[in-house]
Amino acid sequence: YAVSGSVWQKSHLTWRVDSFPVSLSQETTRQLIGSALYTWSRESNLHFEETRAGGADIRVSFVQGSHDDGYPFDGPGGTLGHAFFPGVGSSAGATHMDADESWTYNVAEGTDLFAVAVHEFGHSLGLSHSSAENSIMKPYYQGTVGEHRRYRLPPDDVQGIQALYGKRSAHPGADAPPAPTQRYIPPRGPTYRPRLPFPDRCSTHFDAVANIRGEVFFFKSRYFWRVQATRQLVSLNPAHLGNFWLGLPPDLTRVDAVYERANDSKIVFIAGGNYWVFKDTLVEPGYPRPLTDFGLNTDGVDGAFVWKHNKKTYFFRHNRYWRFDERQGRMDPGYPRDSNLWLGLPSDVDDVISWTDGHTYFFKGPQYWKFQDGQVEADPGYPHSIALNWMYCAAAAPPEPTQEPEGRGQRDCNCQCPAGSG
Amino acid sequence: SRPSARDLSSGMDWLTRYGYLPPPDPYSAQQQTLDGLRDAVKTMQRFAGLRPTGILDDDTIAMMHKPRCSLPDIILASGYQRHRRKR
Repeated sequence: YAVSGSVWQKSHLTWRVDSFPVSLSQETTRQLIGSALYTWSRESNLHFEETRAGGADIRVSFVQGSHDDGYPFDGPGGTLGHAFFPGVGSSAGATHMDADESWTYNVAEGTDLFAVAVHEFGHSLGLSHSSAENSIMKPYYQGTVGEHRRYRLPPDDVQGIQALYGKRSAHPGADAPPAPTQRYIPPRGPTYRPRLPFPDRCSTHFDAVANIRGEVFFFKSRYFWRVQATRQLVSLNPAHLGNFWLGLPPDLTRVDAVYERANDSKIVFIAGGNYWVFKDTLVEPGYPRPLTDFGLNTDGVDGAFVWKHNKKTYFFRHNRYWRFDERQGRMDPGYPRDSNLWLGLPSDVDDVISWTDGHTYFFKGPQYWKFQDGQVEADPGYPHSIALNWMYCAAAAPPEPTQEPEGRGQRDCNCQCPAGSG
Repeated sequence: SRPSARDLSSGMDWLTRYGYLPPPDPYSAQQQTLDGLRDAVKTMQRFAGLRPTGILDDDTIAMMHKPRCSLPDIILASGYQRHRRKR
């Protein structure tokens, strides 16, 4: 076993379920949670009591996607849950389960809530992941562990919890909660679903890129990645568009351009010939509206951004661009113009941002171009790789020789060489 | 078989997320060495009960795709220590 280094400084702990899964009843969920805690108290000098009041020591909630604790969930499969170690701070004892899982109990299908809860409560009590063969604290989901009242912790975990809190005293407490009276029957047949095929951020081309509140959002299909102002990628896995931006059509497969309006900080999504306006993450009523509202007579746009030097919105389509004045609500005269006025820029860009560093970045395919503060000519040395400089991807490793040559001229060399290198 | 570039990339993501590789440092351009990657794969294989070859083989990739807990396996990430030293 492995310990986290922090323990509860008391042996009587309270618990509470703050939210519930859709696939199990509230009563069953509470029974399984109470029983999962009991597996730990049965072997140690710990006691648990359910409370309906706020401020419980161990708080269980079913949440989905990004939920502001640095451990975003990723839909069905993948990550199932996590819990915070004991200690100071508001997160201590918080136990989160991925609401997108199909939570079940003691059946082969779905994800067994009891098994995952026992594991996560091990973290809540101060245990880290174990590599021991039969430990419940192995990081990988191992399927159902059977009927919850019969379950006993494996020896490695018993040693771990007793090292932290001591052995149970001579007078055991109350029995485990009774078993649920009915077994859960999955509503939609087999619930096993493979992990969704996320786009690979290291090889994909992005549909749209936007600077929203100082963070750069990279959109691809129904997913997006976020890069903070410090250039830190918020998560290596993308978030689902519909889990964050509420109100886009569920059948929308991609967005073409996104930008934050200069005059009111609302966020505009463009897909095909339509656009939506968001206040924060919620769509405003009355959308979608047609792009003709902007005076655009195209079938769509490739990119859009607000240039910080004049607060005007630029729309790009193929080899032309337009300039829109949000305050006046109309297109500036003299547009469209040829996009090659931005020197060094290819046509048909994927999108454009004006970022907090003052520079303008154009994205196309796997590359991007940087235009220095207010300049209309690309910096020398560009384009650079989006994957390497924005997406935390490794450069491709050079091929390894298949056979070690013994010396120049002594023997024929059998190496894998780059094509065309002779 | 040799891992594809995609497997290698997602494997490195996985190893970083679960504490086997240090997180990328946005303030330096230091890249991961092949030796470092091999050691990280070995540690992960040992932890998962696989043969510690250091090779990102099919069994290892399959293990990386198994449903699991979100918390890292190796808690003492070097990134944390690095920032501690800097302060």
